[in-house]
Amino acid sequence: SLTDKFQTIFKKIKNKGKLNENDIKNCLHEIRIALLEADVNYKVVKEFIDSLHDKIQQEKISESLSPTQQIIKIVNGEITLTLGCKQNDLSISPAPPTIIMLVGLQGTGKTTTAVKLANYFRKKGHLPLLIATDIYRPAAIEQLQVLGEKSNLPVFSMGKNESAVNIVKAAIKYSSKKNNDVLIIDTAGRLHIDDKLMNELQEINENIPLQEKLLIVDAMAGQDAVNSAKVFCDKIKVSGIILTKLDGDTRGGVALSLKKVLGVPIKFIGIGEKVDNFEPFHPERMASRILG
Amino acid sequence: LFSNSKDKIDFLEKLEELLILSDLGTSATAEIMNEFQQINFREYKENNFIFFKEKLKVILIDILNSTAPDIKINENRLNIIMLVGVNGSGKTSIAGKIAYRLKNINNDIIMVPADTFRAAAIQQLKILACKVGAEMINTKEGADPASVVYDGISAARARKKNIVIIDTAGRLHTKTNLMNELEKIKRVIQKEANDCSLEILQTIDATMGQNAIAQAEFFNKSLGVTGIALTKMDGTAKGGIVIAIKKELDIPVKLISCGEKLNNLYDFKAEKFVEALLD
Ligand SMILES: Nc1nc2c(ncn2[C@@H]2O[C@H](COP(=O)(O)OP(=O)(O)OP(=O)(O)O)[C@@H](O)[C@H]2O)c(=O)[nH]1
Ligand SMILES: Nc1nc2c(ncn2[C@@H]2O[C@H](COP(=O)(O)OP(=O)(O)OP(=O)(O)O)[C@@H](O)[C@H]2O)c(=O)[nH]1
Ligand SMILES: [Mg+2]
Ligand SMILES: [Mg+2]
Repeated sequence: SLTDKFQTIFKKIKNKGKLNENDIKNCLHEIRIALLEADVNYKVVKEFIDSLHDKIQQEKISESLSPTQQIIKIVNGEITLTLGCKQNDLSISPAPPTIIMLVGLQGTGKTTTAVKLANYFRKKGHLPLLIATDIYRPAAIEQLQVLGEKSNLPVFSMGKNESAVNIVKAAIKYSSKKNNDVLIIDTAGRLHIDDKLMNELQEINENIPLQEKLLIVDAMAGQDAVNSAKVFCDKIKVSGIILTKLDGDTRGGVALSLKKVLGVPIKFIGIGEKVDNFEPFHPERMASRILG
Repeated sequence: LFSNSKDKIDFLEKLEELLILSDLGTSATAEIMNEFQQINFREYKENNFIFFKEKLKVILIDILNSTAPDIKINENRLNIIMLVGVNGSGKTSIAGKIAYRLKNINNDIIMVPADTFRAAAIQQLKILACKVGAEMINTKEGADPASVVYDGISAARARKKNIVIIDTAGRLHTKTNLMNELEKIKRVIQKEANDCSLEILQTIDATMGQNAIAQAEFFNKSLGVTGIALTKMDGTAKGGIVIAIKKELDIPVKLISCGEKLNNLYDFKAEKFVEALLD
């Protein structure tokens, strides 16, 4: 572990005072490897290590902490700071309904998360309505309907023959009669390089008053995650990220990459397939997980 | 990378960046970098480092090459192909694609929907089975997956089908009880069809990072993975994690899924894969 690697480096440090340049280089080398192994993006790691170098250089060896504890505390602090954000809850529209759209690459957990979100809003006293706009994937609409039924959450669908934006417009009309105040749109998984499907999202974004546009990201994602996320952000101005499948043992470095490069707040995490496997995002916990 | 490097240090740095960004991971990258440290750079700088692209290709192809056979259908016995892997990695889709490809050679396919857990998983496979024109075992959500597999094997024998394609539920490799469920399915297969040709394919999503190594390790330890199906290669991720997996666990890649249509399935060719990675 990183702690063991540092212990080896610091065994040789006898003097109190500032760490010498060579010690710092050794520490940074180990931190760099740890972050890359955690799937933090290569370019993000580079910048991060450079800024860490200055922080560590200014640090005086403390009397109460071992050098290892001190360095880990600095790194952990820096990651936590980068991951944190003031606005990490979902905003409610002043004029209902609040409309939330979930987007992302294929298989990241959008449909599952849509139901979790609806459940979350219901627990807070709202009347959510799920909207099925995945008109492509076999049995996608059925999947949302079965999940909705299991949790007693209503699902609006119009089959596969209407366009996504028309389904949403119809859902809005329907919801006003039923007093649904939160509408959650589940969209089809798509590649950021699929122009036709990216334009479908843009069309929804331009015609529907969306309160939140949430990018659903698989926590096991590797180096390319920032590239795809950036395209989603540029296309529809994503307002938040939900990281899924954190119930596994992935270090989840993608969180640091996305927050650093895009600045979009990570609002929630998925920690399982059940509807209440859903939690707010905790920067400090994520930081320790990434460092490993 | 290869024509813009001005000296050895610059080249090595760009090489490391390329390999890491392709998801090879730090240790596979370090080992490959080591091979390059040994070379005398001066004589190749004149050729704009093109020589190094070829050397890198050879190194990577060498890692990926395998004597493991492609997926072959043995006409004289029951052929069972089981798809396993973490949630959302493309198992059900590729089960349909494999059926679609094999339908052209041989009409005797039976699809087994052993994902009796996830919402509408059976319906999803049913739609693919219908598109392909392959039969599918009838079952309901909540049925015991091992029983569904048992039914699949009995049905194949009764209906004279010699290809059984089993779709399983997605599961994280860290969930011991779910991994045990897969081991139980394998025991059923070994008991009911111990003379069959068994292919256990693990789907790996090309967008995945280092955690895919742990996934391969655990699935392999539980079941013995005979091949990897690398999915979603039509995106911008390079899928280089399979190089790290081959290096560490010697599990070969057999299939590449390159899109969401039934015919977007290709046999893995190391040379093509490496060319695309270095592009
Ligand atoms: N373990 C675990 N599995 C999850 C989590 N979230 C979703 N899943 C599973 O991941 C798989 C994919 O989830 P979906 O909700 O179908 O993903 P999607 O993004 O809607 O997929 P597409 O619509 O095809 O793009 C399913 O097996 C889910 O049960 C999570 O937090 N943890
Ligand atoms: N672009 C692209 N999408 C793919 C590919 N393979 C699968 N998908 C998509 O990825 C999503 C998940 O595919 P599934 O086949 O449902 O994955 P799965 O592993 O069976 O998922 P679970 O059963 O929920 O664990 C779907 O939207 C598929 O259309 C591929 O090669 N390229
Ligand atoms: Mg979906
Ligand atoms: Mg499936």
